[in-house]
Amino acid sequence: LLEFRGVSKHYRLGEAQVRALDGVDLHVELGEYVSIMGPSGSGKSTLMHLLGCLDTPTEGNYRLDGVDIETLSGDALAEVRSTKIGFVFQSFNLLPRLTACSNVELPLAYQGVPRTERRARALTALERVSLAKRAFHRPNELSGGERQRVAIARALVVEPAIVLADEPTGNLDSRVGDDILELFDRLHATGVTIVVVTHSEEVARRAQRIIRLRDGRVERVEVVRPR
Amino acid sequence: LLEFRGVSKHYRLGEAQVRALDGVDLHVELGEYVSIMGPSGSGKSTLMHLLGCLDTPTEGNYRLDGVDIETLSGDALAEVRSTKIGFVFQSFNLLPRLTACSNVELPLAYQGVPRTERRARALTALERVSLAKRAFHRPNELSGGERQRVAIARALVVEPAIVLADEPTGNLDSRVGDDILELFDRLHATGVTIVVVTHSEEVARRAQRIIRLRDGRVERVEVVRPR
Ligand SMILES: Nc1ncnc2c1ncn2[C@@H]1O[C@H](COP(=O)(O)OP(=O)(O)OP(=O)(O)O)[C@@H](O)[C@H]1O
Ligand SMILES: Nc1ncnc2c1ncn2[C@@H]1O[C@H](COP(=O)(O)OP(=O)(O)OP(=O)(O)O)[C@@H](O)[C@H]1O
Ligand SMILES: [Mg+2]
Ligand SMILES: [Mg+2]
Repeated sequence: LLEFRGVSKHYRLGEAQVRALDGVDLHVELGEYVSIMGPSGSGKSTLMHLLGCLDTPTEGNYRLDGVDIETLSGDALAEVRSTKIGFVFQSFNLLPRLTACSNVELPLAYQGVPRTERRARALTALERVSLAKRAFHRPNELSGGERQRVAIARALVVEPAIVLADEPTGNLDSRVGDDILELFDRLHATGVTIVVVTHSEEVARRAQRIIRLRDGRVERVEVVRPR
Repeated sequence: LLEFRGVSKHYRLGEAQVRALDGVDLHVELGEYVSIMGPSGSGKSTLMHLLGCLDTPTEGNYRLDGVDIETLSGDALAEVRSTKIGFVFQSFNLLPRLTACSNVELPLAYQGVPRTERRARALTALERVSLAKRAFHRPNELSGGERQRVAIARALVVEPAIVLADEPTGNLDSRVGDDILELFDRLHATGVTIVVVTHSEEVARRAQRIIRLRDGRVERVEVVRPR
């Protein structure tokens, strides 16, 4: 389903070149649950942004669902992002002037979903992350873990085929974090493909495979449970 | 050293009142290492902002080093914040147009430290969090865990008497996270007062006492190790 072949991402900073990703081969099957681990700065978020079509590789090839991503137009890429992929950002990326509910409604608004239905689906999504009582707070009126959960609700509200979650439990206590992971388990059971970046071994082991990065490369892959 | 008596923090949102903190009594001794735990939304960051003189209570009294905080002028409060307290924010609060190094230099610039000395101290602080090689990147050219470490370096560069760190290892892998905690241990050994908010029991147990919040109140206090 998701396939990287020789994918690199380089940044130029003045004279220096930063190799955030350096020749990565990996694949994620349809319906698989994979976690990604590695030291801070090893390229995990960069990899997730490429998987989510939010950025393009400097070198190499990314094939998503049989389509080479480089061949897609800007519009087609936006279409893939908004209908197939739910992305939970490491730093949440909520719109500061919108309430939690409006932030969660946004992807549905892009899809032209009517207002009453959007509102209902957004409130349901917030309820699933135990945030219904904060639906009309703005991001600066929310705690760190509450913002993180709004970001999760927003990613899930379009019912995407692929969920890409960049450290989704980093700001959550263990009870609320477990609720989120159980939610991911239930989604996975319905056939959703899930990729989670995490710094916690315990969280990583909820997946079927763990891909470990180091210095922009795949260091090794572990099978946690067979398919 | 740090004493709350009956401290509350309420927010008004339209008709509703949110009690982020609700009648909190607590104390932290000079030179003590305390951690704060509790569910997402239980009031930890609110408590830290009050401890750090970044905000004022709605009710109750905060005495810092024998001084009632309500009696201090805006200037005097700013003085306390910039000289006595190093604050690591849960969402980092870096200035986006400054490099990591300039972000770390900022508190020293406020204190009138000359440019060459500021630069040297900032680079040393970045080195202590293993970030010397990213000193001239801007925040959007850094990973999540790298931004977190810039925030830590900035808090420590003024050599404060009190370090308030709101989830300082949330975005870090275990190796880098342990380095940060060992740095805090070394500071504590020199007499620095340390308060760390964390969602990890393991991180919390590095402290001498754990204060547990629930729904804006102190639920209980555990002694981890005697003074
Ligand atoms: N400006 C505000 N207006 C209204 N409510 C607020 C405001 N700021 C915070 N809150 C609410 O106060 C409560 C406590 O917030 P706080 O940030 O202290 O929680 P926390 O314990 O740090 O949580 P987390 O672990 O998720 O970071 C939250 O439920 C939040 O929604
Ligand atoms: N725009 C940029 N310009 C230069 N370097 C960059 C840029 N963006 C990221 N980097 C560098 O690329 C490396 C990989 O970044 P990335 O965000 O993928 O790391 P990460 O594995 O997600 O780390 P963390 O666990 O800390 O979130 C980092 O060392 C970072 O400094
Ligand atoms: Mg990252
Ligand atoms: Mg908080």
